[in-house]
Amino acid sequence: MAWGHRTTVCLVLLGVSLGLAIIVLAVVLPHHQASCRPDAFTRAAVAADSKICSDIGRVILQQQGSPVDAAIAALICTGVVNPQSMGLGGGVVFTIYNASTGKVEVINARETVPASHDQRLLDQCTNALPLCTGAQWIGVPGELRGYAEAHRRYGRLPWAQLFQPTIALLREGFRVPPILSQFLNTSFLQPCLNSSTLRQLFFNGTETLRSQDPLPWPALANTLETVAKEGAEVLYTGKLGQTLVEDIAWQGSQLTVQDLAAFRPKVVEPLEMALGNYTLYSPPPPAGGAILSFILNVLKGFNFSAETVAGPEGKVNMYHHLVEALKFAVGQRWRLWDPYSHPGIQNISQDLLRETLAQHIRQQIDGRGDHQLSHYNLSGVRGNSMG
Amino acid sequence: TSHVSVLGEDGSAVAATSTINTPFGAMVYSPRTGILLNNELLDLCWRHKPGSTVTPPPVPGEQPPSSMVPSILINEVQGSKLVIGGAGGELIISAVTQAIVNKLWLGFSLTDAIAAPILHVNSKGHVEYEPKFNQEVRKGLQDRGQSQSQSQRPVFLNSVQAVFQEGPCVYAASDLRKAGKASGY
Repeated sequence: MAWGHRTTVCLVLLGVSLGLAIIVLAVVLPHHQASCRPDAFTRAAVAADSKICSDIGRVILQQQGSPVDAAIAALICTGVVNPQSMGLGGGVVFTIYNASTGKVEVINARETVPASHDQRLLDQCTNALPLCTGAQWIGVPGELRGYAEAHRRYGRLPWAQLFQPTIALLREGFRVPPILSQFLNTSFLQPCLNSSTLRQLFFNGTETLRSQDPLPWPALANTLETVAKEGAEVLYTGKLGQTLVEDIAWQGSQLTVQDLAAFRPKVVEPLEMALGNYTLYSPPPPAGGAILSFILNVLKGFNFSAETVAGPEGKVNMYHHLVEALKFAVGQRWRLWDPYSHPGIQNISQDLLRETLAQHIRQQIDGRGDHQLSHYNLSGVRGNSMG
Repeated sequence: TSHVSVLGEDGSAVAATSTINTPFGAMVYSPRTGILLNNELLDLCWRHKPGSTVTPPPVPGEQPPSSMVPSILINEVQGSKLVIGGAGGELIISAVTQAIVNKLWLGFSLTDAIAAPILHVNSKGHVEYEPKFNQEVRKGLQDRGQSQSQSQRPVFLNSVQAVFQEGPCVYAASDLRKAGKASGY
């Protein structure tokens, strides 16, 4: 009898617990999902500057690739879809957050000055603007060794797999994307393109290619296949590098195979700065993280919010403070010199992150926007169009 | 320049910015490899100390200064994260700053934070406005003495890509200025 009673009590308690659990789940789960807007993803995402390359990155993630794998695959793709912007002949900077360790690392594979270069190069700055075309301006490309270092540290999928989607894109009848077409048909770019060796790639007779025209690019497809198979080293110490150097030598380049072999990406700590409840991690010089941090550090002291900018005067006030902070920032850009090549300015960028400097700058910002350039340390700044 | 932001399922994240500098770089093409070469040494032109007119000669192995800012912002307490960066030469820092302010402080959606027209301050201290920038604000800034650039920038090539994680929700946005579109699951 006692055993039967206990069983009944247990069953009732179990039933009540299950009922409660169902009620709690019924209340919490829809609320949980309702808190995401309809355009939200639930697991992972890639934002590249074209849909096709974002999709390629997303597929890599779905194949259990790491975020670094996805970023590399998306960048390889972007070099084809937006070749006016980037490619294997350029440089790259990665900022990487590893969730399992909580660590952030920067891999800097920005181009470097070759060992042999035009000694009077910088005398040509003014005349070369705005486009500065010509082989004398070529830096040692770091892109592929940057990918290789990032993949060595954080890659999960085989290296070759990251290249396959873009190789397929090129082999399956690639056509000129609309944005590339806009650049190709821009009046101030066209004369330069027409007189350069890019003519053979982007012109059909005397006309630049138009959107959706076929863009056969077998040389790049072959290169990507070679790099996929043999690794990045084939460009830095192998046959591909030799071919590249020979190809551009007759266009005036002094780049050598030794320059390629000597290139090394740098793995460095990020700049780290508290920004309200957030911590901002950004790349140190020669990248621009110190300037971004400086501007946000100054602005955070003004406590802008949706409420403070609700009215027209509030909006003007916020943008006025932003403009003032940007002016002070332009006056600080000289601090982005490469600290490895100019040891004298090694820690100067760290000064930009200090709260005391932010406070000092905030005190110099008032309601006026017509201060002299010297107020912002802008006198003598001659141009800042660095990319 | 081009930027890609990635957030993985485990919360790991990558912000990567890559460039060949100005459009089509040096406009030097290697026909046998299919590679376009950069013109990054141009960025050495702006490298001089305040008040000095001397531009020091390039040093072999030196990396030219850059506006690239692939960045990650993490809020451990709320479990949120913003992975962000941009393209557009000297516009990069202005564009990324405004996207961060719009998103984290003014409460814009990520898409709207990136799409909002920007302003930029050039090396002469003049303000340049992206077309469609709010005219009322522009007038207000002029009233406060902000001088605008006499020569209007022909094109604004700024383009920001970002992923924002807020608890279980992941938002991703690519800049429509470059016809970008993000992807996720």
